[in-house]
Amino acid sequence: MNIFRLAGDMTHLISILVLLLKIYATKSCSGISLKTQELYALVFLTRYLDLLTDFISIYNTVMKLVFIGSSLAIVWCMRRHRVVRRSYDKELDTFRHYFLIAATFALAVLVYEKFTFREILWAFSIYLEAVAILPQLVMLQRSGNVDNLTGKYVFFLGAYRAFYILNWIYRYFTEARFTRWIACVSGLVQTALYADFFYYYFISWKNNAKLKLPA
Amino acid sequence: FSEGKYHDEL
Repeated sequence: MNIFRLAGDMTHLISILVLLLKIYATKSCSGISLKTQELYALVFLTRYLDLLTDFISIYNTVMKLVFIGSSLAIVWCMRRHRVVRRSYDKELDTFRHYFLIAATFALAVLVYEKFTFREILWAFSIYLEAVAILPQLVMLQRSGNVDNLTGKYVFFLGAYRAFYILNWIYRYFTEARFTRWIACVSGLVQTALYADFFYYYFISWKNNAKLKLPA
Repeated sequence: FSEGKYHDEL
């Protein structure tokens, strides 16, 4: 475990806490894409199948439970909570995310580490996580203005992936046989997707203006 | 942390 990896996991955790804060503090999920949250729940459920079979460390197990639990709680909240679900902008969240699931699953069947059930699902979860933010980014561009907490949520999600890239660079130079091409390439694609968001986020922060994404 | 297992990252 290196500092970059820990920083990455912590920013990932912070992003989820910021989202939970937004939903519980404002009792609203306006501006949040339910499709992205469903994709993240699917990512965690298909990636952490080893939760019950492989014990890596207490930290690893606890974080997996937190990620699975929080992502399912957010999806449940946006679908079922009688107050929160009324603020879901269904007409803005129109990305056809089933295509993302089909495309990433097809890719996982073609490009994998080992052709086993768990490894195919692991590769699927890696590819799916790379594109899971798309419905959310599209929704932000549609809604034009981004409220403060939602902007921070996406920012921390991007920061988490950026730390993971530093973690892979660090491990590449410090561990003999560290080759994790699927995760590295997919992680690079994922972080690149945030690049334009980061750019506009930085501009709005510098001008101390409200974050506006070009339509 | 006992690293080294294959998918040791989150």
